[in-house]
Amino acid sequence: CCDLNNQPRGLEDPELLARETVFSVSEIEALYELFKRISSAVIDDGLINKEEFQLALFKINKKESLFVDRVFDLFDTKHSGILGFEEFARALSVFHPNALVDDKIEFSFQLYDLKQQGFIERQEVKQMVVTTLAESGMNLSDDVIENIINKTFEQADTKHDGKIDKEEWKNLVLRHPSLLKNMTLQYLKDITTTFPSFVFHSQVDDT
Amino acid sequence: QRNSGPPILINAFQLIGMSSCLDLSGFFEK
Repeated sequence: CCDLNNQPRGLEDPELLARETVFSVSEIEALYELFKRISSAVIDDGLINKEEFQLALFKINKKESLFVDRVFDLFDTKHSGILGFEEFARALSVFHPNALVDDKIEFSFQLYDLKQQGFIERQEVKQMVVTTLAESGMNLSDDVIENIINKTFEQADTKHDGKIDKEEWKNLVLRHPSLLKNMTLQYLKDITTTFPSFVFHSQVDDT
Repeated sequence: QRNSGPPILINAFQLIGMSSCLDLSGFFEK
């Protein structure tokens, strides 16, 4: 379970992760306590599979979810189908209140660019709206959905080409910051007080 | 011709944000 320098698997270099994320070394070590809890929920293997990810981060127990799949893929930067601690920490860093707005804009753009074409197309927006309504039990007519999407594209698609590119997305969210609300988890600031047991395993003095 | 229904106030991405929201709050409850 441990490597030669006696650090737990996945937490080999907390200082490097702290330098490359918004978390401090202590916060990285506390985040590892959260990671251990999530990664042992179904299979205690030190890795987060999609089922554990869905249970922990979305509180839904359905077989398939468009957003769970998309968010999991964005966390899974090594495309292995499972998340190691480094991937988990780097992705969650974007959701920290202190993360750069540009990083949140980039992540949210990729989240909504379902087909990863470099732009968000109308059909993708409709698919996401229909999925959201279905998951939340809301029932809106197709006319109302089309109207919402029309209005959204009137606001966002300033180049009038039927799609939203990254520049248009950035302009839209800067005009409407509430669209990034789902990109910030305020409680990540409390990670060390929520998981104080990290101090028993800490191998570094934080600065 | 008058527009019949109420004006649409919600942006599609506000709606989508409801489903695409991560929720780790259960781990942070005191």
